[in-house]
Amino acid sequence: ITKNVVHDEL
Amino acid sequence: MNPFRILGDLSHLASILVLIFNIKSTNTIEGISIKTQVLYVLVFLTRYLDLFSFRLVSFYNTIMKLFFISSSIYVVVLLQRSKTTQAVAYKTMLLTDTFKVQYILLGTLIAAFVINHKFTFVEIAWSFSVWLESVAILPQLFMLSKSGKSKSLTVHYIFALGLYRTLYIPNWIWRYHTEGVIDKIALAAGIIQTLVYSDFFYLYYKKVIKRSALNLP
Repeated sequence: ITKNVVHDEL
Repeated sequence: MNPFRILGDLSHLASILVLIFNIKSTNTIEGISIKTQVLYVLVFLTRYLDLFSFRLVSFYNTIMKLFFISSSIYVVVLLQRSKTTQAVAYKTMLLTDTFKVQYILLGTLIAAFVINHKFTFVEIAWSFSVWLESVAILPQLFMLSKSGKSKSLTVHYIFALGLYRTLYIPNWIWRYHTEGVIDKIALAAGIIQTLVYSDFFYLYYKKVIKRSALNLP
């Protein structure tokens, strides 16, 4: 499965 | 975290606080598009859904998200409140703020379904939010092109907004060189947003700055 996307930018 | 991003986020927040200060101190809303401000609230609400998942990225990230959501909602509250305190200005705003946001909402929704990192609700909402932010200033741009008057949209607001957008580009370059990672969707939407903003700034310069220069006694 594709990695869980973490959005660390606002 | 790099200085470009911190400065960019702070100038983004500053632009909202400047707008709030302008509305409250001059007690006028002339030239502000309520549609654009409502779209900004939608941008933050759809982008910061992860606040509810409690998988917090960092304290800074969380506190800034709360600031963005609350301050952008407060701008809309102030604009709505002017319905009673300055009915004429409010009516004028509605008459000149005529951009059809349906087109923006539909277009960005389609873009979100087609281009996203993962076909999940949170990721589609995030993608919708970045596409929406890139075009959210269009109602404001059209309003300015029609009316040309903009007491509340001071140079400080425009400058802070532009600085936020401008600083995000070196932030992405910095991150690419230090972490080798880049979010392609955020980059694409960010470039579109920077182009739309530069169009807005050119219009603002032509309409407001040069015009006021002409009015000098």
